[in-house]
Amino acid sequence: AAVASSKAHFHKPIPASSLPQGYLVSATHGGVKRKAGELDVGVLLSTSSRPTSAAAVFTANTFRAAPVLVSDEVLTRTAGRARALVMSAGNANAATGAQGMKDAWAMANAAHKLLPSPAFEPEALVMSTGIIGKKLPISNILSGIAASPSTAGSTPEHWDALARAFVTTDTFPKLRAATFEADGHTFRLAGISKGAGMISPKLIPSGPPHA
Amino acid sequence: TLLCMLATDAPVSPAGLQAALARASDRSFHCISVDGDMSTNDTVAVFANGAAAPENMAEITPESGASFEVFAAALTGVMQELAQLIARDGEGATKFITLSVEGGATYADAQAVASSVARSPLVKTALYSEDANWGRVLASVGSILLSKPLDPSRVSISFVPADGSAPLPVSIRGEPEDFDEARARDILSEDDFEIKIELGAGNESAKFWTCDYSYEYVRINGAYRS
Repeated sequence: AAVASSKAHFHKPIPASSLPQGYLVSATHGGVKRKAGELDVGVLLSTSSRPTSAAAVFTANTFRAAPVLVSDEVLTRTAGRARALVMSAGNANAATGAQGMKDAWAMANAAHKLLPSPAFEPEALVMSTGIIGKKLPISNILSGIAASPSTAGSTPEHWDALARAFVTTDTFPKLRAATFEADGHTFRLAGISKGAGMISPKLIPSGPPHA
Repeated sequence: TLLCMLATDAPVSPAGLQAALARASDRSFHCISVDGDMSTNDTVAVFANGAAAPENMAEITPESGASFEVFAAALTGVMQELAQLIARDGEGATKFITLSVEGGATYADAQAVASSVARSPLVKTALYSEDANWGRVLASVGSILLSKPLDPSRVSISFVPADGSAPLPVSIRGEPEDFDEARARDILSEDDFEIKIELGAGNESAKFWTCDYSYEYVRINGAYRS
């Protein structure tokens, strides 16, 4: 039986010159993943003095997980002006009922409080990935979020750590960036993805799912 | 599960961001499949904070013309790279396969054909064993309803190496080609290659990215416990 050759070379840290300005990112170990010290809780905060916009597309699966439902509602409530993202890996917080919703809101609120001058409404989107049908170890995750300011920064190493926090069965962190010119100015764009299995996405904007 | 987050320091309005994201998703994450299963948690989120813009620069909107197009193209490019990395890193995958479908009556037809082949367990296991089993590809192409029926005598299939050398036609206009098995084996023994499918029904084309199925996929998912 053939086995996959290493794919580690596809992991490319982003050069500092391609990193977008006005963001703080962090990654901590919240204890969702079992190995000690493994990064599994991440936060992105916009620190820009200009208004921040946010947009998202979500799974069309009828059984949308709590973080998906919360992110959808945050985008609606803020009219696309969310300024933060919080994520956890190792547990999907899917099919977890009312407690799952409370936990996802707790993540959103905890990340929201880290923003400079937070508004009354939560401005943080939420993502989780991992096993389905198990309650989130929310106290661990909230501890990880609370600890994130001590690990936050905007260097390539910080972005790389955040990409590692997303990883579940992936064999390498996935991080890419680009620069582009608009109206005579240079702008930067960076992105992180994760995924290796249960992959056949159909993504739709805010609103009810229709898989 | 697919998760993706993107952040830019360009000033983009919420409507501009949502419009660009919808367009980019259609050309990136909607064009990959590892195992045909849709997650409960798939999310792609993008932020734009304007931190690199001068104070007097207005936000980019869908009506901004060239600025919007440039931003949407940059977003699409990065999302395509991130989507391809996921297909490449499919659980247990040993191959990264680009499906190029040309000659579709509509874009939706071309994409549906590509998606059907990309999700076929029989195609994916044949690719794992480096078998140019074009019959399985053909069966998968013909298994879905399109906007108009395909004419089998106009459908062709080729395997295309990633090194830029000549493609290997295996079926031309519905007729099996007497191809060189050793050459086919050479192409399919590489980690990356392309399957090109000509439908002969129109001028629309689509690309899709997938991977093979290996024993390792079953081992990983058989061992995964809730």
